[in-house]
Amino acid sequence: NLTDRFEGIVKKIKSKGRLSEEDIDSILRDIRIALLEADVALSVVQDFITNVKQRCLSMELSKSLTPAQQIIKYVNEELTAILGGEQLRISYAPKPPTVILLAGLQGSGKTTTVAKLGRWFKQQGRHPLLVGADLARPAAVEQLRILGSEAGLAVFSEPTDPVSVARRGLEEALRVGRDVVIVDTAGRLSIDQVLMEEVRRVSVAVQPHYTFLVIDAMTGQDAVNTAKAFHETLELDGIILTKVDGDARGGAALSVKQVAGKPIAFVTTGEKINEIETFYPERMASRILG
Amino acid sequence: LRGKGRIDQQVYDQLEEAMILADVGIPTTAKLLDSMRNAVKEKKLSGDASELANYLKDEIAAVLDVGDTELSMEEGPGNVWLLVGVNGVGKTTTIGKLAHSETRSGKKVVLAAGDTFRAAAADQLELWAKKTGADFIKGASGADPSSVIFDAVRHGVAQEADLIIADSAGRLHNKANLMEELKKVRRVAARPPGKLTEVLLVIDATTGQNGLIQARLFTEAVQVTGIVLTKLDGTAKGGIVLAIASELNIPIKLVGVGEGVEDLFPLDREEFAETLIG
Ligand SMILES: Nc1nc2c(ncn2[C@@H]2O[C@H](COP(=O)(O)OP(=O)(O)OP(=O)(O)O)[C@@H](O)[C@H]2O)c(=O)[nH]1
Ligand SMILES: Nc1nc2c(ncn2[C@@H]2O[C@H](COP(=O)(O)OP(=O)(O)OP(=O)(O)O)[C@@H](O)[C@H]2O)c(=O)[nH]1
Ligand SMILES: [Mg+2]
Ligand SMILES: [Mg+2]
Repeated sequence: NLTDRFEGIVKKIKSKGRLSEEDIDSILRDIRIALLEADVALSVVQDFITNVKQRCLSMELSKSLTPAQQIIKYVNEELTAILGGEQLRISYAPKPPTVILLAGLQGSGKTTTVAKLGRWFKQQGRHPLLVGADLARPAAVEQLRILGSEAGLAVFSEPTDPVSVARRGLEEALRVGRDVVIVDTAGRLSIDQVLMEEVRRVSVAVQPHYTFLVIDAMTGQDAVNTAKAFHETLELDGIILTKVDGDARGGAALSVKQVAGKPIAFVTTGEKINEIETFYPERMASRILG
Repeated sequence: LRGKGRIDQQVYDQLEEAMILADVGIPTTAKLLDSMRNAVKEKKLSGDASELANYLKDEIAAVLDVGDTELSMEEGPGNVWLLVGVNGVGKTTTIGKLAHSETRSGKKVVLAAGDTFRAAAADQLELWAKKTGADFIKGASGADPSSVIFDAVRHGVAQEADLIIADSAGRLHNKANLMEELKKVRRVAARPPGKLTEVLLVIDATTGQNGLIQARLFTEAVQVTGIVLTKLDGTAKGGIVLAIASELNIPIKLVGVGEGVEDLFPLDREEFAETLIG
């Protein structure tokens, strides 16, 4: 693990009041490598290292920790602080329904997550309506219908166009008294201008109270491009990190958090409908550090 | 660092950054840059920026030059291609595209709905079968995927189909029980009268370093014969395939560049290298 890697370098550091800048740079070089190997975006790593270095330059050597352990402690704290911060707590619209919109790249886990959120809200005593606004992918609506029916959740869709479906879904929720609407959208590339415009128009049509970017935990350097583009187009309220039951280090979590500046609201931990949970920044921080 | 036999540090940093941003990863990037530095030291290369970039592109194309990039097909009916990979990478869509290109080139194709787990997986594949004129075999929802594939192969051979393309459920490689299930699927797919001629691992171009671990574990479990790199039409560069090719000696056979039926092409190594370091 990271501590063992450093002990080698740091063995030659004698106990002084401060670490030399050279010692700190050598340790931070290894941290930089660890973060890049964990898929944290390069620009995010650079900013992160700069900030940690500042802290290291003014640190007093601890009596109980080696310099390496101390720096790792700082790194862990810094990671946890960036990943955590303001927790997203769903506050329901005074005039229902509360509208939730999910967006993201192809295959990231949106449709599955819509159903999971539906069940989650139902457990909170709400009456959600799932809206299948992905009319592009073969059998996408069918997928949502099956997932919804397995969890006793209502699903609305019609074969018109995504913006109309979303709007009509909202009308339907109002008509029958559903107090939460969760809109599934088609996967799309952040550089596809036509489809980014389409999801913007879906957002305008239903005025979501929460817009979540759904991102796969195994995403690499591309995470910043995705986060930037979706945030610029939709103004995100939060992030949902999927497939954390895999063994990817999950550096994308840090990248997306840093770029969008919005909380990681949920993580999903499997394919079953109950496999969604709150995000724990400390756990993610140590996972990223490896 | 300037002058003869030396590389301008700025040029070096730019090339390193391009590779890191492309998900090439630290070990492979270091290897490629070392090779470049040695070539300059041995005066085989000047320190000129464009010459260095071209050298790197050639090296990248060379790394990818492993194995047979043709899709393997033997004479007679019953060729089986099995698609595997983690969740959401593009297996089912890739099968649709393969059905299209193979029926276009005169082959009789059967699609086997080997994903018996995920909601509407069979429906999704059936739509691709309809679209491409391929035959379609599915089982009951929740059925043993091996039995569906077995039925599809038997049906295919009876119908003198050249090719049975088998879908499998997405699964994370760190789930031992799911990898065991896949091993059984492969055994059954390889059983006569079928001839298992390709096990294609689908890798999403947005995947980071985990892609190498995926490749290792899927190869260990089911002897992957080729990689399909999907979603290259996005901003992600898919650089992790360099490590996969060089460590596991597996060819990148195909690239997916969109969601349409024609958006699948053989890998062009030079073009890939060119795009990788921009
Ligand atoms: N292991 C695991 N698999 C997941 C998780 N979330 C989703 N999946 C799987 O990932 C695959 C893709 O999920 P979908 O919900 O279809 O993804 P999507 O974003 O709606 O895909 P598109 O609509 O095509 O963009 C499916 O096989 C899901 O079962 C998760 O947290 N863990
Ligand atoms: N842009 C783009 N999207 C793709 C490509 N290949 C697949 N997709 C999309 O990625 C999403 C997932 O594709 P699937 O074929 O369902 O992936 P899968 O691996 O079968 O997913 P699971 O069976 O759930 O594990 C769909 O929205 C596809 O349209 C590609 O090359 N480019
Ligand atoms: Mg979907
Ligand atoms: Mg599939």
